[in-house]
Amino acid sequence: CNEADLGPISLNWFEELSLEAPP
Amino acid sequence: QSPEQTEAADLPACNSLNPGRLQLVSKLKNPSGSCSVDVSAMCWEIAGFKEPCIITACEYIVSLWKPLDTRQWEKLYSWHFTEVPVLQIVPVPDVCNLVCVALGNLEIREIRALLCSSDGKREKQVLLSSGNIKAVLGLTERRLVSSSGTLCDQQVEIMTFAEDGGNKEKQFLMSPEETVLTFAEVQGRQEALLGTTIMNNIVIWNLKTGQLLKKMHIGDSYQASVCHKAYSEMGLLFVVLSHPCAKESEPLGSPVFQLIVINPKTTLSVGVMPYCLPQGQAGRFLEGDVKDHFAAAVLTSGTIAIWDLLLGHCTALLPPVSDQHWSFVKWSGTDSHLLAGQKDGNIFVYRY
Repeated sequence: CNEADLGPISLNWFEELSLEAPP
Repeated sequence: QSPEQTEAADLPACNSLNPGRLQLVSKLKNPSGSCSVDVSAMCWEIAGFKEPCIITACEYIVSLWKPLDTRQWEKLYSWHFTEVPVLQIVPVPDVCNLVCVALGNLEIREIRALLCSSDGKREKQVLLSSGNIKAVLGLTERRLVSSSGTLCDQQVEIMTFAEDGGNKEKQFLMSPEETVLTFAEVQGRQEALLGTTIMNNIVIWNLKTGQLLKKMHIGDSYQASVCHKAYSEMGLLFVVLSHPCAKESEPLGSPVFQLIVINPKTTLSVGVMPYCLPQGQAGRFLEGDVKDHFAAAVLTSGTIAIWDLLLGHCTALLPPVSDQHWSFVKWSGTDSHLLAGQKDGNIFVYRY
């Protein structure tokens, strides 16, 4: 698996998605 | 209460294709005569000691068995149901002396908690929820998640038990507005919960806030995939799915399980590893369980197959025993045992 297949990877995905998602 | 005991196992490890891997430890024969539907293993405190017990479910009776020695089991409690039959056992991790069951005919109509009185002498059952329940799963930290209703009136609810099984707290998660079919916890991200939906999406929730974080389409190759296990590693989600609707006629054999990787930030996913049957074996996924890096499935052929998810191949096959097809299989949560059940009530305990 690499970024070409999956796009940019973030180790903090959970925190970032929690900030972006509606409360 | 007259003790009911099981017979000691006297069968060899049968003609498994990898006989060294599965050793028959003991056998439970449920004498109730009704159809056997599920099995589970959990610790239960008996006279101050936590014992590794087995729970068996027949259509109208759920029983708790305590070990007498390594080969025999004694029935300790039985919970009886009169109107709605049992569909599945729902173990709740981290709760002592409590197990949940889902009852219904084709779909779940009720979830009940099964426990015993404080003096340990009487069985008790408590109705936790009722209605059109689609999916239920026991979570770590004494929680139970369930989805009920459909589309706009769907409710996704988390119930938290006190340590003694009492005092329930409730919290709601945001509905994905499509029917949730299964749930899975995420190893490495305790505050995350995954769900699979009827539209072939995987959804992620934040269990602390109840937010729906993402809806990710996993392709239409396999309908109604079931999510068994998820791991969060290096910013990616690794998800083990089973494919009950896969066709058996694919040239390389259809995958029974599949490991896919999803980037939750972009929702892009790729297949990492298909777990197929060895050549010459046929069958689709009927029922199964994943624990750590081992997956076990009952196939439509009546055989049980086991995969090592890290090695990537099938490591053991357990054909029907005594001409009886297997109907369900579970990994024991208390040790490295495999619990294999037949419809007639026989439960075989194997060491793997």
